[in-house]
Formats: sequence, C-alpha cells, structure tokens
Amino acid sequence: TVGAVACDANGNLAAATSTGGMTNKNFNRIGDTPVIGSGTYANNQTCAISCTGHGELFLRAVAAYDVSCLMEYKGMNLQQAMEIVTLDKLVKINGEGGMIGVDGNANTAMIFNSEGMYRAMQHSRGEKQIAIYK
Amino acid sequence: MGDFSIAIHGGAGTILKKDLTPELEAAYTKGLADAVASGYEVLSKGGNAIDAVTAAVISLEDCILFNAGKGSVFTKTGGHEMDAAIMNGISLEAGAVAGVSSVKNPVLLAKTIMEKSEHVMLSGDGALQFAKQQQLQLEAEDYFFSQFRYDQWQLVKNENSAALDHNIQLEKKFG
Repeated sequence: TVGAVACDANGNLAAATSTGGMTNKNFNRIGDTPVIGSGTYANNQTCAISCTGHGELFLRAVAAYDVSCLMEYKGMNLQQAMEIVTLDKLVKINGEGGMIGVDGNANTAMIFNSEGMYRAMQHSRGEKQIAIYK
Repeated sequence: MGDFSIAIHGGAGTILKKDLTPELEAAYTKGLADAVASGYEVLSKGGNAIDAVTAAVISLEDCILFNAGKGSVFTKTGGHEMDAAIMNGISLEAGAVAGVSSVKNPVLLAKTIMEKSEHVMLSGDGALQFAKQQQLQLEAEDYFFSQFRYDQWQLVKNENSAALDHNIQLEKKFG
C-alpha cells in the first residue's frame, strides 16, 4: 500500500492512499485504504494521515480518524497521537503496519509497529529522509 | 510563504532484511526518492497539498515494486482489484474507489470522484464505468503483472486466506 500526506505553503493539508490489497484476496474484499477515516483522513484543524498494513484491523480501529480525534479532543500533538494509535491501540488488536502524518505546521511523523515501512519525507527547512527499517 | 512538507509510504510489514539484496534496496530507495521528489516539486512551486499527494502517489503507483497500480498483488482468481482514496483537509471533501480493475492510476480516479461526482466512494464495475466516462487512462491486465507478485501468489493461491504482501516469504509458505 502506498500513500502520501502533505502540508502546502498555505498550511492546507491533504492525504492520499492507493493499494492492490492483499495477495489471494477473495469475495471482493476491500481493506482500510478506500474507507475514509480508517486508512485516509485529512482535516486542516488537525492532521492528514495515510495508513498501511493489515487493513481489517485499521478498519476496526478507525485508525486515521482516531489520530485526528486525539489531537482535536485531547490536545495531543501529531507524534503523540500517532504513537498512541500505532504503537498501543493497533498493537493490542494485532494490527500490524504503520502510518504517516502531517500537521498544519508542516511537522511530519512516520510511525510503524512492524519490522519495516518503506517511507520518505522532505521538509522546506531542508530535512529529508528515506528509510525502510526501524 | 510558510513551511511545507510531504511524507510518503510504500507499504509496511515484515520486510526481511535477508531478502532485500543491495540491488533491490537501491531500487526501492530510488522509487521512494522519485515519489517524494514528485510531490515536493509541486509544493516548492507553490502548488497545493492535494496536487502534491496526487503526484507522489502516481509515482508510487507507476513503480512496479510497490503494491498499487502497476505491480499490484494478485487476487484469488488471478486478477487485480485496486483501492484508493484522497481527502482535502480544507473542505473535508473526499473521493474513494474500491475493487477497480484496469485503471492505470486509481488515485486519479479517487480524485476525479471527489471533484466531479456527487459521491464519495464508487466500487467495481461502476467505478470502471465512471473512469471511462471521465476518460481516465486504462491499461490491459498485463500492465499490472509482475513476476515477483505472481510468484508470491503461487505460494498462497491454494490457501483459504489472504496475505499481506510483505509477509509472504518465498521460501516459506504463508498460513
């Protein structure tokens, strides 16, 4: 599953996700990717999130929107909210995978509970990262 | 002009270091670098976040290494069914597509659904019909084929379960 989140120079946020799904899937199975709030979510007031991993668990956790809710209702920052959802809530239901996020100040986070996540980021301040493993 | 940024992912899971040769790691790194550069270029020219995430995801869909668009995994029946979604943080507008075949870039279909339909989510044959109506680029089944994904499917196709693409070990049957 691939995805991207961005904050533009005006502070506007967007998220997009795309996938071929699971190998050997049957019965027109779909995962979290096309379900707004589970795999993809963007709200200028909080964050933009794109998820990757075992879609059924991200669906049950409503993972992307949950990050936004933690920021909106509990006042958490992006990193804190993503860590709670990815490293605590998803782990407790065996939801393997991760997510990327950005907030309105162009802060980014890339959090995962699996062995690796193909990921990259670039910031206008000059920071740039490409990585696979922890 | 304020700060701007982009982040991308190309999948997560049990990515075994021993299976990732230096050549393959270099190819994945290049695929990630190309995608983040595509999105960053949009932002650095003053473009908006929606166009940036679209450009980055198209780049990843067009790279055969990643499980989206070209190089998507195989279904139980040996085909490809793709899903995509996009959301605009300004307006909370969203577009999504599920279980679509033949569309070269499903993220573009999701964006078109967001911008040109009255719906949020379309699926299957109806989504393909809408893509044709909107003149999005279609591809034959062999465009989406990759030997690597085919070999993965061969290992699990007689099982009754589906598998995350990164969790299938070529030397060890999943499930």
